[in-house]
Formats: sequence, structure tokens, C-alpha cells
Amino acid sequence: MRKITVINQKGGTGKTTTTVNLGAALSETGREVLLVDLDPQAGLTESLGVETTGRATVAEVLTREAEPRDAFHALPHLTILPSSPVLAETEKRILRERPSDYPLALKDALAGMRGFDFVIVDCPPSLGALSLMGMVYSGSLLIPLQTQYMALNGLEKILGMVKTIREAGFPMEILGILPCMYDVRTSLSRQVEEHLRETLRDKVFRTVIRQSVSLAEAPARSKDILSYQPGGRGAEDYRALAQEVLRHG
Amino acid sequence: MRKITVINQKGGTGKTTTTVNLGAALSETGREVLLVDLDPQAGLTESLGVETTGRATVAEVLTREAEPRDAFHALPHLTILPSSPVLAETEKRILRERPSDYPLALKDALAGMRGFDFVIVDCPPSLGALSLMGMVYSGSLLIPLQTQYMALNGLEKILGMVKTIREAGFPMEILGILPCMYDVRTSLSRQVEEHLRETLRDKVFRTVIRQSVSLAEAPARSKDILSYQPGGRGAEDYRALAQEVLRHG
Ligand SMILES: Nc1ncnc2c1ncn2[C@@H]1O[C@H](COP(=O)(O)OP(=O)(O)OP(=O)(O)O)[C@@H](O)[C@H]1O
Ligand SMILES: Nc1ncnc2c1ncn2[C@@H]1O[C@H](COP(=O)(O)OP(=O)(O)OP(=O)(O)O)[C@@H](O)[C@H]1O
Ligand SMILES: [Mg+2]
Ligand SMILES: [Mg+2]
Repeated sequence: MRKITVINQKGGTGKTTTTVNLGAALSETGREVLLVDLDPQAGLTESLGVETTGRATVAEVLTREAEPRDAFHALPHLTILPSSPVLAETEKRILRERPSDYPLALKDALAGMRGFDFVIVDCPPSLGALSLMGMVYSGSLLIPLQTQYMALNGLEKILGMVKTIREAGFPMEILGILPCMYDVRTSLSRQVEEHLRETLRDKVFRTVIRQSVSLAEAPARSKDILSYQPGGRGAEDYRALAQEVLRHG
Repeated sequence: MRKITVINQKGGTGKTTTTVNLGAALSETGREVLLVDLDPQAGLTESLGVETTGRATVAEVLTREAEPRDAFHALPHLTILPSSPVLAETEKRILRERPSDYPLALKDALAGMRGFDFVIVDCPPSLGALSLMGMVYSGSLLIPLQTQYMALNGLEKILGMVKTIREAGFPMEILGILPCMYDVRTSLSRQVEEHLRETLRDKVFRTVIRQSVSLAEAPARSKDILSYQPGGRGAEDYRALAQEVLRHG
């Protein structure tokens, strides 16, 4: 079972869009895929139209009030472990109750879970407790970033955090840095991408996810891109990413 | 002195870009403008090339270890109260030291500050303690949002938070909702904008900030858009926003 955590503390870099559509593309190859929404803003949950009223979510799973299976939401081709705003309170509670080893909370809660080939975790735009839980759970990070200037500073911070986590004794790999929302018409995108490849060489995916409005439209239909526009470039790019991820494993 | 807090818990909606460029456009009309970076990721600080090593920042001002003036960084046409990663620790400390009235921390720290016509506060992508401090400080919210599906859910949450704050006795106005990163070529942008105007009528600015790569390039030169590309549409849109903000006051 391969676990991947999608992380970038900078906002709006394509984390949720990547978790959903990489998940869908892996599932299209016949793999069993679980997507975990670790964001109290529950963007992943909402973009797939998952309702959580009166149901267990990842918050109850983290505090061990519910089994993972109780909170799963089965879509035709993907399983979702959904989130809700309650997760913000749960994060504070876990920090109080286990101040010295809270980063292990997700790992503990999902220990022994079977039945999936891939588990992909979507993180909030921060490097706080929830993101730390996500990182320690998988030990394997996919970092989507917008090919713009502000992205590069953010990357340094995550890489600094990775170093700290390794020094604390948790293994951590950078599965890959994913240029997202790539605007083929501007030189800025190209300049940032070139800079990335020069400085971080084989840590940057070959695949870039190009700007494509269908990726922004799909959530309005509660669909992933392969269901919404299977022939478009959003689908093409995420299928290419899935192939790269499979080759790495 | 007018105070404005730029807020949206959704990531990457143009908060920092708006704080910088609305500030610059107001300053161009002869007003004295202070920009406060309330994000531990310090995007505003970095996008204007402000160095904070060995210097006081908003974190030390919040804990009253420094006067606001000690932390100010004067640019030719704007004053910055910069941030640094230390602010994440400061947020936790303030929550511990004043658990019942921490939302007042920024208001207290900047009380009696003179010399500015406008103070604009840039918030992180969350509705946590720092954002709450920013909201209570000004009582006047500017909400930039990306004209895409995911933006609408986020808006409900902020409006819910506004209601809660008012019920707690703090006055709070929505200065305006600002459609950002508006892609003139797609119907999605238009549909989301129309939906906004139908449901929230006079709460939505007339001005929309259109997608313009120069807005993403300017930070790489540590410049605001009026210095970087004064004749472009990024500058045009933020000048129009400044006029609307001035009329409202
Ligand atoms: N390649 C793309 N082309 C066009 N739009 C995109 C693309 N990728 C993402 N988007 C849109 O950009 C917005 C931000 O993307 P997304 O929500 O995936 O980012 P995020 O990193 O999860 O944000 P947050 O930090 O708030 O969690 C969304 O409206 C999404 O639909
Ligand atoms: N109108 C626009 N046209 C093109 N690019 C833009 C526009 N507005 C902002 N950007 C770019 O989009 C990215 C996100 O914008 P910005 O950092 O201002 O958002 P934010 O809401 O402050 O993000 P965060 O939630 O991480 O604080 C930046 O790289 C910025 O340069
Ligand atoms: Mg997200
Ligand atoms: Mg910002």
C-alpha cells in the first residue's frame, strides 16, 4: 500500500485538485484508491459532493471515536475519508491530549487499515499539526506549486520542515514537486519551472499540470476531471502524472 | 484613520496581492498607508523585499515587546509592519496568555497609533486566532475571492464568522467582496461573478481584478504593480478599486 501526502502551506497551489484527480487517474488503472481530507475547510469533501451531516468524519477517526470504515464514503471509483469544520477543534484537542507525539495521530488511527493500493492525503494551507500528521503518516510528499515567484519561498520552508522531521527520526521522501496551474502563454511560468529544474533536478516531476478551466469547473458538478472532461488537457496531465507516480513506486 | 482587513480562509485568492496593490493605489492619491502582514508565511513582507533579520516584526509588537514604530519598515511610498515565521509561535503564546480576549491583541497593540490615513491588514489562509485579531482590529472586511466554484463555500464560512463576531459585541462590516484573478476568457468566471452579484448585490465591488501575469511578476522585483507596470491592466484595476474604497469611506 503506497501512501502519499499532498502538501504546500501556500494557499491555492492545486493541492485539492491534485489529490482528487491523481486519485481518479490511479483508480482508472485498476488501483483501489482512498483519498483522505485533512483540511477543516473540507475542500476535497465538497469538491466531490460528499455530505457529512450526521456521519463520522476524519475528526472522529483521529480521536478513535470511530473506525476508519465507519467514516468512509464510497464513490463508484474512489473511497473518501471526508472532513468537516469540526476537524479544527479536533486538532486543538489532540494537541492538548498528546502534546509530545501528536504527529503520530493519523498513523495510529489508520494503522492496520487494508484494502487500498494508494492512500492520498490532502493537507490544509499550513505547516501546523494536521499537516504534520499527514506528513508523518505517509513519509512521502507530493508538493504542488504554482509556477509563480511566491511559490519558491514557500518551497524552502517545506524542505526545512522535512529536514527537521528526518532529524526527529521519521523517514521522509520528496516523491516530487509538481508545477501546477502552468500558464503556457507566459514566460513567468517557464522561468519558475526552469529555476526549479536547475535547483531541484530529479525532484521535479516531468509532468506539469497546465492551466485548464475544466479543472476549476469539475467541482461544480462534484466530479473529478476524468469523469467531467475525459478528453481534455486536465485529464491528459493527471493521467501522465499517475504514470510517473506508478513508475516511481 | 480607516482600517481594512483583507481576509479569506481559502488559499491563494489574492489577499496579499490585493493588500499590496490597493495600498499602493491609495498611496498614489496622496494618502499615508500602513500595510500590516499578519501571516506567519510573511508573503506580503517577502513580495516587497523587506528584510527582517535582527529586526522587530509584528510578532514583537503583538506581545508588546516592541512599539509599532520600532518594527515599521519605510518604503518610498508605503509603510510596512512586517511578519516572520516567529509569528506562528507568538499566536500560540497569545492564546495561552490571554485565552478569553486574544481577539483584541492587535487592537491593543496598535491603539493610539497615529500618522496614517489607511491601515490595511493581510491575513493568513485560515479563520484562526491571527485572522480573528485582524478582523476585530478593523471591523471592516475586504474579501478577495477567486471567481471559481470553490470560492462560494468559503464565503459562507466567513459570513458565518462575521455573524458570530457581531453577536459577541464587536461591530463588523463587509467593506466589499472582490472578484479576483478574473479570467475574462472563461464563462466560469462570469457565472460565479453573476451568482455573487445576485445573492450579495451591493456587497460585491463593481471593480473586478482581472487575471494579469504582471501581478504575479511584480513580487519577483519586490515591486507593487504601479511601480512595476503602471500602464497595465493590473494597475488599472487596483486604481479603480482604490477609487471605490475611497467613495465608500
Ligand atoms: N490546473 C488548473 N487550472 C485551472 N484551475 C485550477 C487548476 N488547478 C486548480 N485550479 C483551481 O484553482 C483553485 C485552487 O485550487 P485548489 O483548491 O486545488 O488549491 P489548494 O492548494 O487545495 O488550495 P487551499 O490551499 O485553499 O487548500 C480552485 O478553484 C481550483 O479549481
Ligand atoms: N489578478 C491576478 N492575476 C494573475 N496572478 C495573480 C493575480 N492575483 C494574484 N496572483 C498570483 O496568484 C498567487 C496567489 O496570490 P496571493 O499570494 O495574493 O494570494 P493569497 O490569498 O494571499 O494566498 P495565501 O492564501 O497563500 O495567503 C500569487 O503568485 C500571485 O502573484
Ligand atoms: Mg485544498
Ligand atoms: Mg497571502
